[in-house]
Amino acid sequence: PESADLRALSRQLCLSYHRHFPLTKSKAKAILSGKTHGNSPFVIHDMKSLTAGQYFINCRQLPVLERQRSVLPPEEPAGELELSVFRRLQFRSAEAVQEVTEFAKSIPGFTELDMNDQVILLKYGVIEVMTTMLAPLMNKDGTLFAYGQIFMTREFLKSLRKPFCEMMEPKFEFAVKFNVLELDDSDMALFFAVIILSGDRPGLVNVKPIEDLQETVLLALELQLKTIHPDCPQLFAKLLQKMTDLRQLVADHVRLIHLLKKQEVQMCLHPLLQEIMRDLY
Amino acid sequence: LKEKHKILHRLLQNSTSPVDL
Repeated sequence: PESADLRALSRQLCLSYHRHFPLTKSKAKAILSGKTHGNSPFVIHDMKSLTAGQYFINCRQLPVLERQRSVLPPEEPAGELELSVFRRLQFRSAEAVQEVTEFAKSIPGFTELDMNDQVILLKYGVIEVMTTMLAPLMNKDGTLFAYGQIFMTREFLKSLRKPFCEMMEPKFEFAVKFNVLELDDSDMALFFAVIILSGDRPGLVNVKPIEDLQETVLLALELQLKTIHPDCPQLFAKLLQKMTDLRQLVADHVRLIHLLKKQEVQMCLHPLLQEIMRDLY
Repeated sequence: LKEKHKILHRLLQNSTSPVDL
């Protein structure tokens, strides 16, 4: 493909990234660096602030005033609260699956692929994309949740009872290293498309058209990184290495979720997430 | 595969109306 075509593809995917994902890397960066003109997130750093803040976890774009005058919900025992927060975060994850699906459908050629293959590409790619999407929402001290309305500290997440305390720490470790790459929104969009269009997922029927699509996106990504980050010639290679880390991270995450399902009697996994995680690894 | 991934399948086919999750 001509470089003009590759640039057009980058622009198209970047537009789709902005259209489908409510908290982009640039928005998250603004919130984390305090450049949102007084509209700073609610900080959850202990059980008390969790009780107060959990109300917002599943609320899309709650107005600031409403947030400030909110009435605290009745307190729940610590164990119950952890499960209830986990349930709310699951709903957000299910929404994110929808967002990633819409983004995937906007990749030129994706919807023309075999329907069975589209399902497999999403099943295997969606948690990898969501994990990567989480990285810009994190810094070494904590993570944004609920469309940037909440900042939950890393120390607090580590202090939760087992196995909940083990869920986020590997994501922080990945995020801190990933954020060093300093990708921008358009780089992220192309990287997500590369992840989704992986031709080596188990069970794919027609691999060739998937690999062809991925090859074009890879060319667009390589061109873009060379243009936007000329001072970092190794960036493309470094980014591709992250795909291996992501597979391990997702495999560990799925194992932990299966363990949770066994250990927590009250835990109910969202049907969409159940579908995705069943027989995944 | 379609039977095991009904919601995912629906999300892929249905682009306009919101899917009841």
